[in-house]
Amino acid sequence: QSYEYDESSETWPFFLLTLLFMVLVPLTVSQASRLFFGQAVENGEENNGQRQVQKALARIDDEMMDEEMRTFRQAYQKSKKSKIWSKRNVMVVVGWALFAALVQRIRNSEAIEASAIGVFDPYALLGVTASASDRDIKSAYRKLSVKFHPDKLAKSLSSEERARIEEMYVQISKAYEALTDEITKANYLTYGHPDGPQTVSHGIAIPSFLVDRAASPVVVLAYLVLLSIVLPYLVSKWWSRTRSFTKKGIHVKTASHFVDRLVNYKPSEIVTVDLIVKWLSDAEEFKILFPQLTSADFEQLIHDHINRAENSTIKDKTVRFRVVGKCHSLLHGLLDLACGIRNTEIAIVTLETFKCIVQAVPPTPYSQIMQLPNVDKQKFLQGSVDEIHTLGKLFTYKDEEISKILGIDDEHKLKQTLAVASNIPQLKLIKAEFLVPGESQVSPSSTPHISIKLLVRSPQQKNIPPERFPESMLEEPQDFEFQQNPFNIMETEPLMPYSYAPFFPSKRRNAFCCLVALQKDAKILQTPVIVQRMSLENLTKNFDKREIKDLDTDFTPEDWKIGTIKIPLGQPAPDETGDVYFRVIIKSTDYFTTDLDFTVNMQVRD
Amino acid sequence: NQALSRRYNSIFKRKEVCIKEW
Amino acid sequence: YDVNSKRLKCTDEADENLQTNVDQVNSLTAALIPETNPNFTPQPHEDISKLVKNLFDSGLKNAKQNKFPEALKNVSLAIEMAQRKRAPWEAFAVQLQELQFMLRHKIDLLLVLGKYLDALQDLDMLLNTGLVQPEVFIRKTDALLKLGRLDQARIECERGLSLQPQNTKLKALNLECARRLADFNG
Repeated sequence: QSYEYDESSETWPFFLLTLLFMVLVPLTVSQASRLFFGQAVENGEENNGQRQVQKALARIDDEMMDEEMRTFRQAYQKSKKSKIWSKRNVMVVVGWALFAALVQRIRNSEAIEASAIGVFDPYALLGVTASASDRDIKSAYRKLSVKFHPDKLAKSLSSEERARIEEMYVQISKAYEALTDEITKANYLTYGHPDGPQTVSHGIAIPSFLVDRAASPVVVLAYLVLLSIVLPYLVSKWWSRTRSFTKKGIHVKTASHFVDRLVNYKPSEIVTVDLIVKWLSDAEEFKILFPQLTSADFEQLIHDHINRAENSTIKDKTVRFRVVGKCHSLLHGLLDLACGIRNTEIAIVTLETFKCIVQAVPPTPYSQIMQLPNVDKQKFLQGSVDEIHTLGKLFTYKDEEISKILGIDDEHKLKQTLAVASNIPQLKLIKAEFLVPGESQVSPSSTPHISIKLLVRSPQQKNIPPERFPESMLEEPQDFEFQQNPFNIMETEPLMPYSYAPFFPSKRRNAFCCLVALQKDAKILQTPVIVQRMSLENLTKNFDKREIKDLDTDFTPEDWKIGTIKIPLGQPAPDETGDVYFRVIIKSTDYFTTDLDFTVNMQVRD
Repeated sequence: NQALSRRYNSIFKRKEVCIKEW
Repeated sequence: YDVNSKRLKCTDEADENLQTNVDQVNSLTAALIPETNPNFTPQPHEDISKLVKNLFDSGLKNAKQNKFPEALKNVSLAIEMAQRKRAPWEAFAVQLQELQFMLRHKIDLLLVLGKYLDALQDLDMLLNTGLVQPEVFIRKTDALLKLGRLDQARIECERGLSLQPQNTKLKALNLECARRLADFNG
């Protein structure tokens, strides 16, 4: 009926200590590992090729950025990457400080010490270690009993001292019995004391001052506030945040707006980048960020960004940067929805819009050239006798001619431009087929996936016909692990390095979006597969098309890395035998380059 | 029939967009 | 509702779909009012069919005489007439077939006369109305190549080939696309 509270503060420090320990240890371990090991993995710098490409591009990216962009990026990166002074690290430090304070308090607490003394420790009493043998215990006992035997005491001792020594003798005898005599030993092991169960007290590990008359209303109030105000507020905030964003990370209102546009889209209207930008400008995310601006404002800001113009009335550049930065997730969300509605044209133009926004280049037949730094647009458009639209074509000319074509007089600037141009990855298809792991062909109702072997190359490099690569280089491993999960091979590739995108508000990595459509109805079949891992080491090879004349002498296939993309198919093969044609589209999100767009035949055979 | 007619009448606008884009 | 013109008008807040619906109702009304036959049927009107056929036939005759610009004019006029004069309740299947038939001839004339962009629009129209056949893709690839849209040409060619993998013309066009793209990409 009566509750004993922790009057002497004996128990609650331990309780708090345990709680702190349970939280601090995993937190400290995770923060430490993030601090020391996180860096290398995140940067994908494990691969030499990736590192080289990244280094080349990062330097130019940095040089081409204007001051406002640099300030913005630094601010953004600081808030994301302050590893040392993050909230979590501060919490860990404070936690350990509290821990130390509690330990100190326990040490200094007399009440705890008194209880500790009451604990019966036969080993300490006999002066032996816990691992002492029976013989050691016996000899220790004999020695001590001789020393402390009541009959052997000197006559000159006071009565208190005599009582104390007698007590000692009793304790030593008990200790000896606890370690040797069976019954006493059992008692000791079960109850912690040779005499059997001692008094055990149960109480509540809360210091009494918390439940005293004076403090208890405060405690009750604290509970009330916690349960009826703080908790509901936190839960509702979390819930509404979860509910208001879709799985892809866009606001539900934005998603429903996109779906509305997609469903009401008239096939007679040609999809253009302008149309996609118009759809983007109605996104809820923008309204939340800048409630005082209208959709027209956002549309103008995005157009200004793409055309590198200043027509908007909003002069604050950070507004533009934030709007443009948000477009990344919005476009991914739109792409996903467009694939869900099975509209191929919209999906493709969404990816084109992505490139326009990342590179701040309008969609023209010359976008591949315009994405390069230092290009004089006037000179380029007026000059070219031979129509140059692609990077590959540009590199058929000598460096001096290129400087004239692009209108770049400065040598350093020309070097920059050529470095960027030669490090933009191009994909070349070597082989594409439907594979069913463990089987030699696609049988009815099986689950095939599309296996694509490709060559990542630089626009500067000479073209290598796919036939030049022997079958042995394109083979898949046939072990059980591969059959279980054929997609693991993509995980072995390194992360793509940071892109050259000095106009985009944050550092970003290139990705390849893979779309699959059915040729019969020209409609997309499934959600896009985003590939973020691909080795770019081929880009570092010196294979200039202007220098290499003969593939037979200068080319060794084994020097080149073959990339693999595996696309799972969302549905099984048809039930009947026959040929089904699929169109596979693989587009880069960051660069205007030669993307892949080809047909694969699924030959369903018995 | 009306849908067909609308689609037919959109040809002029489509042509304009193509010229602008290309 | 305007009693004089017998037409509906949308308020400013109307969305696109409502506007389309209202337009449809208006054109239906406009076609119904001058209709004199109380027992009209979906059967295509005799007079209009004759008019269209006459125009079209004269177009074909012009083509046989290699007078292509006149042929194009007549065929285009025939199509215009069919689109404008026919009542909305006339059998859709008949209208569609007639349109597709005439469009195919118009496209060939456009290609001969070098009006590739117009041909492309008509080809897209054919595809949108469901005429998904290799012949359409052959012409579309050709038009796109002539317009310099090499990537798109190859894509259309591949789609055509997926319908008929052994089509010789498409295979030849495919090689042509590959050759021109190789040069385009340096």
